[in-house]
Amino acid sequence: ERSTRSFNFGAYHRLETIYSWMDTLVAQHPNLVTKQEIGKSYENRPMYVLKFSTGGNKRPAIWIDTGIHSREWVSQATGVWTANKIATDYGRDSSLTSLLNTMDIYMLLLANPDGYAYTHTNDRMWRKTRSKISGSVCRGVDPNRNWDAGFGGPGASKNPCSDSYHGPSAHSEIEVKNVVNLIKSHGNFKSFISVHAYSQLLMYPYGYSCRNVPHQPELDSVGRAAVQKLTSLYGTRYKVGSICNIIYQASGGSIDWSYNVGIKYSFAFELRDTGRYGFILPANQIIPTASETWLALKHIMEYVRDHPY
Amino acid sequence: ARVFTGDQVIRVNVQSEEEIQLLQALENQQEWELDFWLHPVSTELPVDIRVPRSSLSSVKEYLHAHNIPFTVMIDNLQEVLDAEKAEMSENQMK
Repeated sequence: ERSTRSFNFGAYHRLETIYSWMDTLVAQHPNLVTKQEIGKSYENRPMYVLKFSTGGNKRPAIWIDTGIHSREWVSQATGVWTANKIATDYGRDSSLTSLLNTMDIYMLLLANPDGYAYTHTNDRMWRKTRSKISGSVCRGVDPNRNWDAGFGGPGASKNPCSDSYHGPSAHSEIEVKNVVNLIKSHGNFKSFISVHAYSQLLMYPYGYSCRNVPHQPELDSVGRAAVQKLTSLYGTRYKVGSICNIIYQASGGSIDWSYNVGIKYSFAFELRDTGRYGFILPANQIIPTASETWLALKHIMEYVRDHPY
Repeated sequence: ARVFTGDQVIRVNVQSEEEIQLLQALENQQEWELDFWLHPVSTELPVDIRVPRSSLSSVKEYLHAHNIPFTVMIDNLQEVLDAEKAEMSENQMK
């Protein structure tokens, strides 16, 4: 009890601290939260998903991952705060309670555990996985270019030393494969949300092509409404659009894959920096960032709840 | 652990398509080991580049030569990282 109460959500934490905090969250909310290992990382670290469920079997579900790019520390920190928010607001917030009475939420807080550990011990600017690439002295694959969606196309590099190296083949990274296996074996995900940082964007597919997805008008309007809620808290300005149109063509991205396997409500967040810190966002901006992001996340989840398909 | 002493992060608020192309040319060359935190994509978004200390003068020369104005967003990256680390240890002790 005391240990979760004293957990400092306004600070950056090492992987081990976050993993042990997960256990206290589960212990504190045994009827709502379970921790599931979905596999190991390349360096054999467990990958844990927090599942928020009030029962049922393979209910329609919402996926949220943070930290796929390890140096984007505010995304993992936002994930931790959000997991706690969901657990503590269940039973108090009627909208969230009604959502969890009909749907499940899965959260992967450290989607790239090896990279995250490496940013703490060796290279704060590390972004990729830590896999060895045969034939190269360089290591790591950009885990958001490794999905089977336009894999190897424009907007990803074939150079193993590049930060956007797509890897030897689609789903070559075990960290990606573990998520793919879970999503496919579950088969009833209705929304897939991947959280990155930074540049204040809310994006939907496609990244690998600049043509509109069939559901573009709906995704665009949900995105704009969600961002309106986000901006209402502190005035943080976001742009909304498809990955390809709003930033650049990027192939092998996770939300393109999730959309193509039928998960219509697929979005990617690029959280703050609203100022001049980039990836080194001061810890005192974690809670404001997470709080404003929650308003957008909640809007999207409510929309998914109210628009079953 | 890798150190970034003297590395700077510079911000370019691109004004034109031509500037975007000039920055994309920078992106494609390897020897200066530039780390684009925000990529040159549109005049709507800033371009942030972490420049290793060893490449600072060459990069600034390139930008001056092409009349591309820039500001220094982070003057010495290692200082900021040291502060972040100190804060984390303090929190850990708390």
